[in-house]
Amino acid sequence: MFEAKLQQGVIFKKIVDAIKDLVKSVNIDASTSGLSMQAMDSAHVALVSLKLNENGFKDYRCDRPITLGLSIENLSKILKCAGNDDTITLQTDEEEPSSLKFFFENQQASKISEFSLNLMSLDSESLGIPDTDYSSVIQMSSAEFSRICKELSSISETVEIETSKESVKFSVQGDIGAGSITVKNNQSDKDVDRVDLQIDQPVKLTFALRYLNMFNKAVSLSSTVSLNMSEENPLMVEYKIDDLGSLRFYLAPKISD
Amino acid sequence: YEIQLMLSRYFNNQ
Repeated sequence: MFEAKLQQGVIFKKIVDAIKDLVKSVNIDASTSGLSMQAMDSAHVALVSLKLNENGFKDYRCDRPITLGLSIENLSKILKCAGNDDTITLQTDEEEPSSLKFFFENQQASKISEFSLNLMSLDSESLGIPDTDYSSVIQMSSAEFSRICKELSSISETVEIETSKESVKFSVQGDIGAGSITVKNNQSDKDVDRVDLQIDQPVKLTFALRYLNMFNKAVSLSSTVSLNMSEENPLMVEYKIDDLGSLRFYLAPKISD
Repeated sequence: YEIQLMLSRYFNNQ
């Protein structure tokens, strides 16, 4: 028996919206400790990693580990039928399920929707991600980071992110010209202005803005985002989801030929 | 000219 009930079903809707342009199908692994998922984009350049702890669910039961192979597009179609204020329950009784049941219930418990999504058998291409002490960690407003990436992507396909003890600089160079946006360490009380820099070693790395813009679809999951970088390593972009867990994106850097 | 690296360069297949 597997059953997971989310009080705020809208969070699940937002997660699926955030990853649906990046990955087409995923294996969700359910265990006693919660749900986890790892998937790469078709070019194997970016990776999405989701972890949802059992404690964050209103009800959670998983008698034995199961793998749920899902088409994100089809999952998205079913989740469109859930209201933003609905609870969402995932359920299956089978040991090797061929489908996953969904229940959506509104706050008044006056409307209950039930769907079943056919599951797929997917080859897992799981990557082992080593625990990394990143040499530059930036925590800032997710909306602000999203705005910077969107603005710069009209000038260039790539952005160079350079950290120092005091600031982080986003630089672009394109056919029309060049530019940069520098964001300084700022211990404001307001989330939208706050920028926390933890710089053990400065880094300078270049990334494709197309992918960063896709990651930023997760902006509604968290008011802050953390950018974790080490020289010659993939960038890790993390959106923490309250008590529930986290959505992480990894992106391999670009290098000069 | 910039080359896009792949993640498998950094992470191991499991």
